[in-house]
Amino acid sequence: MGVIIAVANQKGGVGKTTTAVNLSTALALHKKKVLLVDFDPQGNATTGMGVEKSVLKFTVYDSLINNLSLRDLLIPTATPLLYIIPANLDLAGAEVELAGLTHRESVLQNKLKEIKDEFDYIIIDCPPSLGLLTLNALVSAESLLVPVQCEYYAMEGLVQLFGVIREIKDSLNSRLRILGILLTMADRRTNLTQQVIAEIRRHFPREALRTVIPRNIRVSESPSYGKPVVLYDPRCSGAKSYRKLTREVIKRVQKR
Amino acid sequence: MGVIIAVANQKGGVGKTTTAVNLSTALALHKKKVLLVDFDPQGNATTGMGVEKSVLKFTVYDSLINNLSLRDLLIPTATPLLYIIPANLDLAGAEVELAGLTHRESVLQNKLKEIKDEFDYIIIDCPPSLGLLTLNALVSAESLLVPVQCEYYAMEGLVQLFGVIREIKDSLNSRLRILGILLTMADRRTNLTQQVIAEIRRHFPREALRTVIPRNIRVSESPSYGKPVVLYDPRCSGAKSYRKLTREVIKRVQKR
Ligand SMILES: Nc1ncnc2c1ncn2[C@@H]1O[C@H](COP(=O)(O)OP(=O)(O)OP(=O)(O)O)[C@@H](O)[C@H]1O
Ligand SMILES: Nc1ncnc2c1ncn2[C@@H]1O[C@H](COP(=O)(O)OP(=O)(O)OP(=O)(O)O)[C@@H](O)[C@H]1O
Ligand SMILES: [Mg+2]
Ligand SMILES: [Mg+2]
Repeated sequence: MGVIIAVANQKGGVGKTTTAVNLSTALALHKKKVLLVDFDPQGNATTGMGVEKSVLKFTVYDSLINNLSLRDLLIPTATPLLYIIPANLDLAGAEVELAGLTHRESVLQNKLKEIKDEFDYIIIDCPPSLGLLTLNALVSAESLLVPVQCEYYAMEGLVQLFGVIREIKDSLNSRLRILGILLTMADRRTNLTQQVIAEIRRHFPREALRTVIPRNIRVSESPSYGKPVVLYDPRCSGAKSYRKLTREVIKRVQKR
Repeated sequence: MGVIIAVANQKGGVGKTTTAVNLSTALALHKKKVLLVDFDPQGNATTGMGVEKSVLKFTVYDSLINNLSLRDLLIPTATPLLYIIPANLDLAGAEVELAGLTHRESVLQNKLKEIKDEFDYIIIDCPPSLGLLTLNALVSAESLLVPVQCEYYAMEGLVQLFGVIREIKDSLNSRLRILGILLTMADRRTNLTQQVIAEIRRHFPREALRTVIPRNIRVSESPSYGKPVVLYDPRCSGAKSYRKLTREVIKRVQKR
């Protein structure tokens, strides 16, 4: 019974793609069958998994607008048990094209129904906005993972995001729960990081995950090799913390 | 005759707001009369300039949807000659509400016409997307400043952005020019930064600005004090590089 986790935060550059790519890969290394859905027109998760965008005939756009089934779109990756549904610039058009439909916020949910049971986990990487694409992901998911950079502006956005989550729970998807808030790019030497971590743990004691992802150059190098950092440099601090996150996510999902 | 500069890049977290806030302030310190338009529903530029969002009665949203004039919305800041038009969450609604209008991409342009000549510079901070808000900014502006983080994913987005710019020049705004590509959060000690800078200078020799903004903790601390880094810590490397950027921008604008 596939657990659907949306990785979302409208603040840009907080580590959504990096988290989606590494969590998916680490879950597959735990022998879970995983589907990663790239739901950002930038297609960073597609590139981060080593898929060449320019040769793709079909992407997730074709399931939303041209009614292709997701089963026809998924591509195997270098990691056994991990599959990806790629994205490219076409997806930017979907935001406008979906707006005209009656059930515009549940198009992805209906598509995922067809294949949900074939996977243990489905991870959705969202774009940095609260538009129709992210809305579709939040309606489809029962769990939400929110990466937050250890920076001031990133904290500001949380209040807005949690307000939108409450609205979605009340009207469109009562199953949606916050799986956790993940602190990313932490540099423990700085006061700012310490203040943000303390602030988040104070305001969101239940949601804040124990795992904190450190800032680590190997993490930002890995996309240029088309590999998640857990494969690119398994012994670095970034890879270790993403493996720790994966164990914490598995435990939190089992508790539900 | 106000020069309108849009600060845009659909990639998230590349330094758009930090650049808009510091460039605006440094231009005002050069005795230019400046208007900063916060055009991101996150309202980070509003917070970064020390404006308390919760007490605002009107924001830029009211000019787009309730037809208030921008002159009624601008607020003075702590820096003489610098004014801001604030934003808050309401602006997120504008993306959908504008979609139904006939000239939906030129609403901001028409509003700016009324006050354009009262300022030397108008700086627009854009959200991390290529939706209707950013489109309105690109139709209003004659100059585009593109911050790019010294990271792999940030480079990937440039190809998409330049494709959109070409379309806008051909159809909606023939005056639009790229003022420059600004490399941000550079850590010269890493290979990744060196590679990205070399790659950008090779692909975009004319557009790449000479000024490079270093990664500097004082820059990321400044928003929590409601001040741009050029006021918060004028002697740090981040502030010095933003002052250098400002001199380079003034020169490039004069050459046009
Ligand atoms: N722990 C880390 N240490 C160092 N760099 C990191 C880390 N996590 C992410 N990065 C880098 O920071 C940048 C932003 O991360 P990423 O692209 O994953 O964020 P995002 O939230 O998906 O961005 P967007 O809002 O554009 O979708 C990327 O260049 C990435 O390589
Ligand atoms: N030169 C720098 N050194 C260190 N930190 C920086 C620097 N420039 C920006 N930052 C920090 O990096 C984060 C991202 O910057 P900023 O919010 O300006 O980017 P943005 O492109 O406006 O993001 P968004 O896409 O969400 O609008 C912020 O927390 C900011 O304080
Ligand atoms: Mg991303
Ligand atoms: Mg911003």
